[in-house]
Amino acid sequence: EKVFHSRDHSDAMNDIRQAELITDTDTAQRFLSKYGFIRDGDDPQIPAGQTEVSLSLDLQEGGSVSRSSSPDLRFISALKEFQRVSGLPVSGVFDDVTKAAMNKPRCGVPDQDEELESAEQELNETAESNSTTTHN
Amino acid sequence: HTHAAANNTEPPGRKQRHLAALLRSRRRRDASEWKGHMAFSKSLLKWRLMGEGYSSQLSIDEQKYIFRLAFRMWSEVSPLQFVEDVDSPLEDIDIRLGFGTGRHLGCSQRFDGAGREFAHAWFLGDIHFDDDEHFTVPNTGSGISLLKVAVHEIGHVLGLPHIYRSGSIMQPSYLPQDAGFEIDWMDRKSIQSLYGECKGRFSTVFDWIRKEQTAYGEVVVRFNTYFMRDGWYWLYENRNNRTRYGDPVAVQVGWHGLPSSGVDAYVHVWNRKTDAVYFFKGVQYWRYDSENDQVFTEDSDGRSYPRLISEGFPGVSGPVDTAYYDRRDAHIYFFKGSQVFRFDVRMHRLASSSPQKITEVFPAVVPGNHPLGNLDAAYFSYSHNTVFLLKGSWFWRMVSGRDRRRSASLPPNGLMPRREVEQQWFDICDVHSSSLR
Repeated sequence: EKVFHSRDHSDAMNDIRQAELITDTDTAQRFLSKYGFIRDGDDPQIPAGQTEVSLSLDLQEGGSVSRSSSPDLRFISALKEFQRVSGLPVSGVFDDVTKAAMNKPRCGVPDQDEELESAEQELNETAESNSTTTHN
Repeated sequence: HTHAAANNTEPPGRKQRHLAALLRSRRRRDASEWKGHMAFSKSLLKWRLMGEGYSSQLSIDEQKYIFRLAFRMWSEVSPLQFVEDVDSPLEDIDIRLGFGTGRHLGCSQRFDGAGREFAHAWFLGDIHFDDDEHFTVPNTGSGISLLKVAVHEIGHVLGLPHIYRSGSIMQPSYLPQDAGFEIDWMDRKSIQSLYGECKGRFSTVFDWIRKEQTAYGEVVVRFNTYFMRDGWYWLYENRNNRTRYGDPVAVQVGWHGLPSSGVDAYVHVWNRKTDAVYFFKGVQYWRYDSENDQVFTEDSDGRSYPRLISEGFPGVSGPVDTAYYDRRDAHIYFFKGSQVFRFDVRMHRLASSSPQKITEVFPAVVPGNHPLGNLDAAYFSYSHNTVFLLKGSWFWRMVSGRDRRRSASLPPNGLMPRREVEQQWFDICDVHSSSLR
């Protein structure tokens, strides 16, 4: 049970842990990965031969992102996808509006899902050949 | 496990081949294009609030009340019905709900504490709520509406994905609940694209007339459309293309004195001399007191209701399939099997030509496209200013005066080709009897 001492349990409310907020590109990347905008095994790597600084310089124009961030193209496309579906300006920049949107209370079900057509077809074929398969 | 299964050196069994297939074929689906999948192949689903998953902030009654309401809201717009089941073995329960914090209920996805993620759902029917969140019951202060979150997560379990449309209950981010959120037209069509539209025959359909006096003493006449099916009824809001939120309701609740199993027919005899509403059931009928919203206990001669139809309407014997009053000729049309009986209310007797075949009195405009008989309802609609004959999931609209002015060749009282009831009157859905108020 939640620890409390007072008769009306009012002190039980104060030991609630707070969720980690999205504050920078690292936490933003984890958010995008968790909710399917960046697929598993899709984690943005800094391309070989590209230094972090030069990469962020290329992307500096027009963006208000601090020099320390090190987005790469996959991270940017995932960020843009999130911005698009959230109805935000699609800038590809991890800006305050995007940060606020990421910190909103939300459902834990991923936004992106993998399409399983070919697998589903195979399952269907199998289902037909095995009439005892139950569907849940 | 997934990777391990795929790299298994032994000849893969059927399960391994599937997992391998799953890996090879994964392609990210654009979030906004996916319409979801039909998660259940049956229409009656059992749910349970897990004993080990009670909220530490809301009473058990509050939690169950909200979940019952959340399931009812989906049932009101889809062919699905839900019933709480606290007895069956767990494996028979289709949807399991529970609260937890951090690592919870054997779930693979931790909760993150107050803020951000408040709940999640798994396609095999598990819904978890983060007990660190401050969930609230309807209409009580700030916090996250448990009802809204529950409706969202149940949508996932039924197979709906996130939907990025303002107004959709399936938006991923939580929007503080406006006064009374409801499942809107588009979300209804989304769930119906998975489980189909609500169909079914009706016992009767009618427009009920009410007279109101304005502040200036004028009498204003209003009507409401009602659909009745056995012991339940819906008020249908024509301007909104939907039933009243919260319907259906038990007939006994709204129509005092009528039989709890519902009625066969409704007739409103309304002319210069008479304004009388009648309900028919089996061999009996009642007159209804619209002013005081209850059946009359006796008629003007002191005879108590219900009365025999054959006494009140000589020449007509119950049970009737349905009936309606036609103000043009001041006759009640009683339908029974393939026949129709025309009763003259002024002379208080059956028309000499009665009974006649329905096909004779109401000919088909398109040969062969006719209900023939055994009607469910004959409904004069003030919205459409014509009569509809309903049978099963179909209806036939009677040729109206306006139709005949446009095309004089149309036969009087002719029946236009049939159309589906749910294409004219939308989302009239049953709910499980356990969730009737």
